Amino acid sequence: TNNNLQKAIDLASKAAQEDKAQNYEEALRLYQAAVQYFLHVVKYEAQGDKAKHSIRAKCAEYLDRAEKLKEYLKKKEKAPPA
Amino acid sequence: AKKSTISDDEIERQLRALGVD
Repeated sequence: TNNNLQKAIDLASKAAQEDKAQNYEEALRLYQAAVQYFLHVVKYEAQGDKAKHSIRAKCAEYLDRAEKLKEYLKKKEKAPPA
Repeated sequence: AKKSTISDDEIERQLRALGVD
């Protein structure tokens, strides 16, 4: 059943929406959740090597974006309250 | 050079690093 894959794709597209809407906390949470599902699919649900390769590449992309959001949020928190 | 794809373990590690606040 590829509902985990579908779930991962849904989460990733929601994350991108929140990201665009500048809801970075929400986007960060959703990117993490999406990668968790993608990772589960790569590890436990048989996929062709090509599919695994592209899922891992997606994970790397989302993780990179999530890290940037996390950095931004940390810095923003430190910024003196307006 | 061929873009080296990230490994499952590396993904797992980064995910954990992210989650840790």
